[in-house]
Amino acid sequence: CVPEIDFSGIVCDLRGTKVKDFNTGDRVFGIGPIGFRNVGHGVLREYILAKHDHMTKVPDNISLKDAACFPATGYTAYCFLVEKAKLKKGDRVFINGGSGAVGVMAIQLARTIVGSTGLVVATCSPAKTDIIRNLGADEEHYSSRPFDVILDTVGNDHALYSNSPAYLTPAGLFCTIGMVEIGSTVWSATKRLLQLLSAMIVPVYLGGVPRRHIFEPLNIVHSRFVAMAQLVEEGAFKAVIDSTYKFTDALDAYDRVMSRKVTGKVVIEVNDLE
Amino acid sequence: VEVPIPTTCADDEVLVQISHVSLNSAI
Repeated sequence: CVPEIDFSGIVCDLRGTKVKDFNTGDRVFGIGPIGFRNVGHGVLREYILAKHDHMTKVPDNISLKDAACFPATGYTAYCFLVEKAKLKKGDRVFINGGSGAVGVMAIQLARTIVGSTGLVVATCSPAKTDIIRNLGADEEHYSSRPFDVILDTVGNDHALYSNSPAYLTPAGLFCTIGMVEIGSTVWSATKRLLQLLSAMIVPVYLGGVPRRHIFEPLNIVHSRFVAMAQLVEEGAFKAVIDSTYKFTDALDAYDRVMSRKVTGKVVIEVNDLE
Repeated sequence: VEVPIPTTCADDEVLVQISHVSLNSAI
């Protein structure tokens, strides 16, 4: 099975297709088959067949290396903060897991949207506080007014949601992205999935938490992906690269991911096509 | 393992030569 879904590259053949919005030689970035474990082919290879509505052109001011960091994580941050939570200027946002791949995107995007009158609070390990503060986070520890939006990019502790009435406004939205940690068992992953489903469907009069909760798998909508790319071009968020590996050193890249010390993205250079 | 270059495209697909890939630990 060829893994991974986030890619950048160059369009090299349009023969046999009805695609009109790309030309040979275009720099593109996008998301490959999300269920690659089922179909057997992800994007960590030299050539792929990509769905035209799962990708778009790379903005001229972004390198192909940086572009590879955005597809799934930038799109996820965009969908939850902009499309679902409808974040606006002055809002207060809490991001659990601020130094992860989605977290670094979410902090930057949230900072751009809420502006100087809003608040972006994030958690991270002590060694990474300077990094996420430079991305736009205001505080690492919260102790004042409730938040309008909570984005949980870690997702391993249901108590963060079940206790949320203490720190999330009644009209606020709790978004869960992370669900399965490295090393999870089938049982722990199933239990977590059931918790997330119950959080969305159990009404308050049956003991549900009186705060709105959403959790949904990655679902690519081309117009949203293009909107995310527009924000990348405008500088709303930038790539945060933890480390870069050659294609032949891919296993070392996975060792780095498994170390749990990653800040942002681990990138593999398959062919430097710049 | 040698992975062959795709030679045919569906109507909604394009052939892309990969430059960079970023890893997703949670997927």
